[in-house]
Amino acid sequence: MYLKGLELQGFKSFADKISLDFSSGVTAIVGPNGSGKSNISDAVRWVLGEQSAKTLRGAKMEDVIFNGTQKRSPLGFAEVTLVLENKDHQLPIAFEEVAITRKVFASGESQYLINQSPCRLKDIHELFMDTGLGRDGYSMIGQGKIEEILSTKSEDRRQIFEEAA
Amino acid sequence: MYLKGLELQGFKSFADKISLDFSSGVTAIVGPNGSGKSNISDAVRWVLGEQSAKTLRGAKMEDVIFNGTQKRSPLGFAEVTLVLENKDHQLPIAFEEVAITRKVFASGESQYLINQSPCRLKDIHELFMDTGLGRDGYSMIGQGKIEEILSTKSEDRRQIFEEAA
Amino acid sequence: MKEQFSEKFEQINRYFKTTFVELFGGGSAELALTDAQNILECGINIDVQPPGKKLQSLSLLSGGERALSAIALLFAILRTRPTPFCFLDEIEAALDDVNVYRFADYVKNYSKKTQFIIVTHRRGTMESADVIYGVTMQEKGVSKLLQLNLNEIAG
Amino acid sequence: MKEQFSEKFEQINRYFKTTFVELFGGGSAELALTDAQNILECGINIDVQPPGKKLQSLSLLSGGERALSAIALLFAILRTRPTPFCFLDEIEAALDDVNVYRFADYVKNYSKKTQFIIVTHRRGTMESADVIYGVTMQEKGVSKLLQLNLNEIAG
Ligand SMILES: Nc1ncnc2c1ncn2[C@@H]1O[C@H](COP(=O)(O)OP(=O)(O)OP(=O)(O)O)[C@@H](O)[C@H]1O
Ligand SMILES: Nc1ncnc2c1ncn2[C@@H]1O[C@H](COP(=O)(O)OP(=O)(O)OP(=O)(O)O)[C@@H](O)[C@H]1O
Ligand SMILES: [Mg+2]
Ligand SMILES: [Mg+2]
Repeated sequence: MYLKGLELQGFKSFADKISLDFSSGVTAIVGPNGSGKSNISDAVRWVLGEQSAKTLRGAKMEDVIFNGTQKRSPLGFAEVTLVLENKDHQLPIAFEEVAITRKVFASGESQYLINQSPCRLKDIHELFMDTGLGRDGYSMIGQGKIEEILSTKSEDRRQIFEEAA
Repeated sequence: MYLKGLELQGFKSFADKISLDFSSGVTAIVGPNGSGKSNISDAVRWVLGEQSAKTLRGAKMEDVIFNGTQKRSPLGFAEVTLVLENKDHQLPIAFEEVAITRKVFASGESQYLINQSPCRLKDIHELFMDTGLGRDGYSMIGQGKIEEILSTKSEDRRQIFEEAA
Repeated sequence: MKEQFSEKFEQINRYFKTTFVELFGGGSAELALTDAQNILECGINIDVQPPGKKLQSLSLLSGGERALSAIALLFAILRTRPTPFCFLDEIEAALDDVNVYRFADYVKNYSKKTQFIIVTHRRGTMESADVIYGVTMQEKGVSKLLQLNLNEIAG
Repeated sequence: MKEQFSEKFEQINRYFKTTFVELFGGGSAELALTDAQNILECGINIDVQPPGKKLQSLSLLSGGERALSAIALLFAILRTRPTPFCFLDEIEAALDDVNVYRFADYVKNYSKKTQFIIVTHRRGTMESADVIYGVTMQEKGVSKLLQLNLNEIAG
């Protein structure tokens, strides 16, 4: 299983829709301070079902909606779609290509879709449960967070081995 | 008042004696990871009277003594001397040039000197008390510590303004 | 007591508004007391607006924007309460090259009144130095010091 | 339960000893349980010895040595528990240029089995990429994306 692509619209600083196609090897994301690079990894965490606004650097979930600039007004929703190739069926679902979509409106209402089929947040969590891509996995290391791996107090370490087991 | 020079011997990775002369403007310290740059700022904190081993990244004060490599044996003491120009007498002492020396032995015994005259740690603290160079000042920002300035909870901020006042 | 506090707060605030604009090349920032009735005990909010962006919580800013805001606040505090010298250990690590040059120019100007000793990996910061010391460990585990010229440093 | 734990611990430990030496070009490292009688609840010590140096507490290591040790441990965990892809956001910020290249080569090799998406400011890391996306904010506050070639990036 690997990431094919990502689409963002209205997510944080990505007011206009953008899409990325990932290399099967190494994809680098570069740019000046504050340009939006970490916002892209926030988008991936979010579409995979992140529930903590704090992990996404906000105070509430609606903080991920583009909130305007001095020249543009805020948008009414944020939407992210992640496309994965699933020929090995590592995701326990019949499809060979899986598109996960998450959308949130300024009203607070949320929508979740798997291959355009509405589902619950719970279904997205269950889909990725055995892939190590969950929130306790080591698949996403945030900015400034690499040293945390060294603080192996017994609670943290139990997590490493339980995740790894 | 400004820094003229610094001498280190046996302090952390500085097994052999070294000395630096500081520019009155900007002095840069460069070098590879682990070469000893931050150890130099640890030496300045230490000679100015730092009492917390943790601030110097150790567990006890004797951790600042060069503890040997695969080819060299540990040393018996660490000694640092800081020389300051004091023509404006910002340091409340008659001398126009002030040399502060701190020495610690593997036994735990410590020595402190001001212009080669033995004194107590307390005397060094009092000498620098009104200069903003104390431990609550903003004269020394450690590696990875710049963001802490943004966490202005009321206890921290009271410190800023009391220091600044 | 309260007045002295309030006066210092206003002074730092005034400097912060200036240092921020100088380092960011625009935008605006200010410090705000959360409870004007209880200034000795309430918290302080730091409101930051990078050029062209809207005022948002500090947490939503990028790593580099937070570092540069912290540097602006540091310089505001140093102007209110000058120290004879200042030791900075890699405080510009999160800044991109353009911001490192802004920081380096700022330090260069400020160094007329305050002596700076800066540990750095960044070329821009090195270029603002009057004296450069290189620390090396040719013999593993043992530090040596040598004075360098900018053109001797690779990269 | 205890056995499964112990087995996983040994596996991560074995990988860590290797990844450390690969990234540091020498030295040694290992994980140690603080209480062999109570492995499900005791702490773990991380013992690290950069090349030529003596074994010391992690806290005495430099910023760059700690970051590189953390990266070595991360890769050991990933080898024990592979994930299909891995997102890294500026994890090499504290490394000097020589260590960035070691990190970049390591990722390049590892990317045959695992897909990496890396946010970076460092040239060495960019050179290991197969695809590079540039994020810009020509219109302030609005992010745009464009695909780049290495030779289009200044620096
Ligand atoms: N909901 C939102 N609407 C509009 N802009 C937002 C929103 N949330 C965050 N931003 C903006 O996104 C920018 C941060 O982007 P990001 O953290 O991705 O930067 P970055 O490219 O990673 O920079 P650095 O190199 O400094 O880490 C901030 O300026 C922030 O104000
Ligand atoms: N008491 C000691 N005896 C010998 N070596 C020591 C002692 N204390 C610390 N060291 C060594 O000093 C080195 C750290 O030096 P320092 O933190 O100054 O590095 P640095 O140049 O700042 O690197 P970086 O760029 O990664 O921050 C470590 O390798 C550590 O093992
Ligand atoms: Mg970022
Ligand atoms: Mg350092």
